[in-house]
Amino acid sequence: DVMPTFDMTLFDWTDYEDLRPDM
Amino acid sequence: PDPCYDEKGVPRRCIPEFVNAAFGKEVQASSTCGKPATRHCDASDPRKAHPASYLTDLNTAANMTCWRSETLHQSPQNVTLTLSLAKKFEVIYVSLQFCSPRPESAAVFKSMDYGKTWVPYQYYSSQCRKIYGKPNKATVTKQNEQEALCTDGHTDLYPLTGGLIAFSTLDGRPSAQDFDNSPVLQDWVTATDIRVIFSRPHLFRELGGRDHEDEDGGASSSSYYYAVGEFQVGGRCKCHGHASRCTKDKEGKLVCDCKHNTEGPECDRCKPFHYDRPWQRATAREANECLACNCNLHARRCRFNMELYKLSGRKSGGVCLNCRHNTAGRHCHYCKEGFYRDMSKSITDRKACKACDCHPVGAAGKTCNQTTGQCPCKDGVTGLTCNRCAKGYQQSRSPVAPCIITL
Repeated sequence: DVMPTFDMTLFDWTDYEDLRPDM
Repeated sequence: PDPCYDEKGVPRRCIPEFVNAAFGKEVQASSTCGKPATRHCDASDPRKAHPASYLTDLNTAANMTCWRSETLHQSPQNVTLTLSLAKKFEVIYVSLQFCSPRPESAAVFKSMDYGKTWVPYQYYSSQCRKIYGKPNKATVTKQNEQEALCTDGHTDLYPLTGGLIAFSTLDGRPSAQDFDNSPVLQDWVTATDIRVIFSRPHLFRELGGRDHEDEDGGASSSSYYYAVGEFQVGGRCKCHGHASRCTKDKEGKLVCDCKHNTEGPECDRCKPFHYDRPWQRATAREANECLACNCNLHARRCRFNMELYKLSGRKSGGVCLNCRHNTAGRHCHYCKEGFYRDMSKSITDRKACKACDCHPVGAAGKTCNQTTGQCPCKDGVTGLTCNRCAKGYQQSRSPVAPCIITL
């Protein structure tokens, strides 16, 4: 059972905008 | 078949044929008779002209055409013949056949830089010490193989016509038997131009070169001239063993038809991208052809590195420049940072290197293992690109620590 890939919409990007990839 | 390769295509030394390099070439004479015309020499009358072109034209036994200097008077005057070969040749001999008596003193010079500088090749005189400051018939040793000698040979007054001055560049030079391994002699025989200077005639009390024609209206008995029928320079077009012939290029200049991945007028350098070992002259044993750099089809340029060449046991010194297709290394033989090797493809394949594609949140860096492609993952993250949580972890809301242990 392989775990699903990250759901980027679940991350809270507040304070980490510079890490946020272009989606 | 190409003489530069054997029947199996293996390179081997090749050299242009032995020729009279002077034949058909222009000679500059410092003095030529016929201007103004005299009784026996008239530059405007082909039957009585003796131009310098007669020095290097086709002569037959029945018809020897001769260049002739002006009639000279009293004190000896230098008369110079300068032959431009227009290319580097390896000269084996220089010979002059006279139509007048031979000079009592003469010198042969060569230039290796198309006439900018001159070095003596050989002196001829019955008084070597007095005229040229050289001993008569000195011996050449390994220490002075590039020294011009003086001899009283070839200076006899007789024969009055048809006498020779002949100089062999290698005769008596100790390293001549081992020419391949003697850079000194290889340099010694190299010439772009040959100059002969007639310094003194057999002077006035003798017959030598005396003009009996009274051309100047009752000339003194001390007038003389020089006349030469044949100016020969025997040798080979210099190509360092990498060409079997010389041809004319687009500009009409004589150049070697270079093989063995060499180029230049004398095949004196390696072709671009053939710098895996230093350029060398071919020898009887080894063609020493220039070798292409090994860049696995990922680079078009390379350079030679002597240190790497020595470290490799004098086998390979090429360093590839501007490796493309995301490759790196002196042979473009591995993947550059941020890429990993796709082992299903050959290293020469344009797609041999794949991008790591490390996940911007799950990976701790952008550089993956160059062999496996595995990106460095943050705690609790897994996958080749670190794009999901490991077993026992679940996605958090923090992009800094994207996976937390499942409660």
